[in-house]
Amino acid sequence: VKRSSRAFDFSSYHTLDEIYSWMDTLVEDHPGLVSKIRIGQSYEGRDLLVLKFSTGGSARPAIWVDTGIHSREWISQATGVWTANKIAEEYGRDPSVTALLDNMDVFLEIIANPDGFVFTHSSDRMWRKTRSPNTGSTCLGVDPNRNWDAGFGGDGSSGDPCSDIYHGPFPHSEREVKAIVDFIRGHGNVKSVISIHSYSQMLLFPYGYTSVPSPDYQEMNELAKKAVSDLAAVYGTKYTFGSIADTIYTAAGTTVDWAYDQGVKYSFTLELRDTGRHGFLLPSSQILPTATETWQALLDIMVHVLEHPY
Amino acid sequence: LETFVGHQVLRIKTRNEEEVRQLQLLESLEHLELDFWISPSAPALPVDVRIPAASVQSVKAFLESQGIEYSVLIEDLQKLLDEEKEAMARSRR
Repeated sequence: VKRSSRAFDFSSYHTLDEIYSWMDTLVEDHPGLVSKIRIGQSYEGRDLLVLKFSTGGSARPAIWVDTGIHSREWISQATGVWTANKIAEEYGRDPSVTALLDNMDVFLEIIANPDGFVFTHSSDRMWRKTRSPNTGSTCLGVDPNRNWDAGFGGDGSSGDPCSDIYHGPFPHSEREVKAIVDFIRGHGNVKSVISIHSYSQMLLFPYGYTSVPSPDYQEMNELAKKAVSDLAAVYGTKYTFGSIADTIYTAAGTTVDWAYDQGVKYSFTLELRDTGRHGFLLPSSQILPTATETWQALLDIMVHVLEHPY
Repeated sequence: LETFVGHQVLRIKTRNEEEVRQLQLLESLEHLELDFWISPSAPALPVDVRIPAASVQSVKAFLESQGIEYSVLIEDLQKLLDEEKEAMARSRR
């Protein structure tokens, strides 16, 4: 019996193998639209897989989305799965998605930290970092959202390998980070980077390593305001928004700061539900509502990127 | 397999910069093995921290001695983890 991406239970959490297997069925179900790219290997040798949504052309302007770079934030990966399916299903049906994919490509890395994700399923549900060893320490792993070459080693990161915000020995030391760096640089036409985390319900943009406003602050702020407003219209979920440094705290070496400094203007990071009652242990019954409301914000950003070429 | 029996997650609400500084001091005390889910940054923002069973009383005593407001978000982390595991197994079945 042929498997179908439609038979997948989107309202449940899944293991890495289940998600990777589902990605294959999604590609099989949408052969003209979805393909799978291997952009590298994790420290423990797992494939780093990206879904490419494309209707053709070469090196079209593109949007990069990653979920779950912090492995314990399971709602992020689950939202990534749902979103991938949504993009595939809505092409040809939803005018915005259709217009988007007729002109741009979307790249979605659902499991940005596979070693950490597997570890959260097997040994430590609270694991956040990668699983690479650190010279001179018994503590494993680097925080992949402090490992980027953007204010690397600054405030909000730690030089202690045992810390959950350890920045690593040098920028892009983590294979999981380096793979994305190489991919985005190699592509050369990425116009937006959206990195999805949880929890605390926020939509953030550069900078994180400094409280100085970015040159595009005003436009990003307006776009974020619209996105969180449309998100809230679905279930009333309230998001705050603003620059990382202003809204939460100074955090050096983050994904979106690196992307922005590379010239990717529309760089955002989302912090999904909830506000703390369950934190990283958000019940699976909230996957569909979370993904559904997040979709509105994602669509706002993606359509804005399409309509504001640069 | 690491278990989290007796681990609690507290939500701490700070009212001023001094209380934020107190929490940053707490964060630096490695022997307590605290896991800050949301780190102390500004008085208006809540701080969520996972506390191993052995440190729960010490942390609560510290907060109370400083007059810092807190509430228990997760009473027993392992209980939630077990529920999550059960939900996944149920779904798979």
